[in-house]
Amino acid sequence: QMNFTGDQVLRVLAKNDKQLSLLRDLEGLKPLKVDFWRGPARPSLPVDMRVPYSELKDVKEYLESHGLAYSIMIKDIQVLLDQEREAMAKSRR
Amino acid sequence: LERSTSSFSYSSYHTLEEIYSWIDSFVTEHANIVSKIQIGQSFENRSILVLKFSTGGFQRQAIWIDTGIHSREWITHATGIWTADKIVSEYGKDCILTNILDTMDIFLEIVSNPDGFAFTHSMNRLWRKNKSSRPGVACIGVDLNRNWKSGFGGNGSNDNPCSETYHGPYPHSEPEVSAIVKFITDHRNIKALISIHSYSQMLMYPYGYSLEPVSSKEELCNLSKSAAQALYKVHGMQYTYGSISTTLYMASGVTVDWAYDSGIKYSFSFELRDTGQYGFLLPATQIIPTAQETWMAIRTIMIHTLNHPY
Repeated sequence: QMNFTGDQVLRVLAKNDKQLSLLRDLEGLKPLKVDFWRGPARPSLPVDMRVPYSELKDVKEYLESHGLAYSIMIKDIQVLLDQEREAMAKSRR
Repeated sequence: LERSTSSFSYSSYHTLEEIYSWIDSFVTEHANIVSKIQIGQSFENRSILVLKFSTGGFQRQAIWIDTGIHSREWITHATGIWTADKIVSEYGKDCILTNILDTMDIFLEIVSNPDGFAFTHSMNRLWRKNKSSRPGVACIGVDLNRNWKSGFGGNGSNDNPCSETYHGPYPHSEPEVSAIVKFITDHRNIKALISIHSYSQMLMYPYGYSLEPVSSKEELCNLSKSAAQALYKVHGMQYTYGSISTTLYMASGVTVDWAYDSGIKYSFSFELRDTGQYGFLLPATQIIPTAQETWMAIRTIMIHTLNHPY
């Protein structure tokens, strides 16, 4: 199993279309590094993106330097995945 | 392996093997109303299975429901399994569902992307696409919800094989999509199509590939509203609804656009609940509440389809 320890999912709230296009640019700047769970759609909708641990510092700096407000929706994906596996094993037992 | 559905937990996530074993037990135990149809093979030669709920008749008007086209969205498969059980347990009790099944058939494909789903259990929990590969192409997988003919290759899809929204080399290139296309096209009497995804908490209708409203927009919008209201009453989950391109974003080559363009008027796509905490990794404790609310919306769409033949 691939391990996602330290990967986070950031929830970004873009204020306008300009900020939305900045998020779309990020996908180009970080090919295969940013995995949009909820893609950039419209300002009223949140954008969720999984960022690998190794890219977190860069991506957060990019967001902050462009005034993009974000919150950490999932602090460590692997913790959730481990809980999911444990719940499946428990159910099977 | 479970030998009967009685020990199967509908409030847990399951592997592909467990789901396929459950399907066999489920069909055996409810042979009077459910049968299993294999509509094709996946890229890695796994069976693509559809449950057929029918009380008789020949080539009746029917409703198609699919879950799991994006493999990492486990909540949709789990919702599909719960919905199958709900249909057999409510037939003869819920007069609306009984009316529907006395007149129409229901087809339910629970694992629309078996290779991707198996891969989420074996190697990569966050895999989304199928597992197709082509010579000379470094990356694997096509987004099965960008591979449909209508609007293929347009905005909101990607021609980069390494992207999560890669649309594939040509329309219906993927066996998982072409199996559904062939089945629905050969059937000729599917009157509603419901494709279940996760997550954004939305109920949407065509188009994704165009901002142009469909001719039935008003009816579909009103029906979405009713369905979202029925869903809300269960656990208070507030859905937004509208066409894909105006509610969410442009997305070309999606299932419901093809269905609508193929004459299936009542074509809807669900994006299931977004609690703002887990994305599509909803904990298993939320499987049944999510399925319960989704069922009420599906039921609303089905009874409308029954009452408005076309």
